[in-house]
Amino acid sequence: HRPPPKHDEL
Amino acid sequence: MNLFRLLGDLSHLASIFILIHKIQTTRSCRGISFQTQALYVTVFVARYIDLFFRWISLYNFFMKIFFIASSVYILYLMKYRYRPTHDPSIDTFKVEYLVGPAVVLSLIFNYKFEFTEILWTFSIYLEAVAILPQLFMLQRTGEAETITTHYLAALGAYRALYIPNWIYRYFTEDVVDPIAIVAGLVQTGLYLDFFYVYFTKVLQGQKFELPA
Repeated sequence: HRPPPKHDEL
Repeated sequence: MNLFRLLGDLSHLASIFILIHKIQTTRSCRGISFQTQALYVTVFVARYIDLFFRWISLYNFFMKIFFIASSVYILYLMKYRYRPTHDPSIDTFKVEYLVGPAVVLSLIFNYKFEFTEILWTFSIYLEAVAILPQLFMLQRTGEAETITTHYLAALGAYRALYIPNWIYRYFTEDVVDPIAIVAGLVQTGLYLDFFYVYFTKVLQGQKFELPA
């Protein structure tokens, strides 16, 4: 299972 | 970073420059929804609060600063500098109908029940629909200055370009962000009618006019 997104987008 | 995201960000940047240029050259914010612009300030402040605790890159840092600063500057132009040119009587969309559901949805559907994480989620949901007061205003007046349509086209292209970016990231980095993706699809979807008229009229050299 994937880690939660790290919010590296704008 | 990939080309789609870079082009998306540049398109976003361009949209802001076009809007400021429109306001300053025409010395008027006619046709621009103050409510939509106020929602963008809310979106940027809520999302980029992570400037205080998360470091991504120099690029990311300066873009965040720029988006917060420019959106506040646009509000200033509309509220003070060119206030008489803004007609609140056609900018009547009820923003509570957008903010309320965005708050509720972000409390239910988020990655982690933490304050800043919920703020991030809220900003994503709110951004998806923040353009509605502007589109509603366009619908009411039935026409728009050409420069305003360029602004909207660049702004719509920004989130549309994020879609191939997400597909690309899925394959190359195994990264998936369902909240951003679903909201981004909704956001792009809201522009479809506008894009249709933009491509069939404005880019053919005609004025942006909606059929009566």
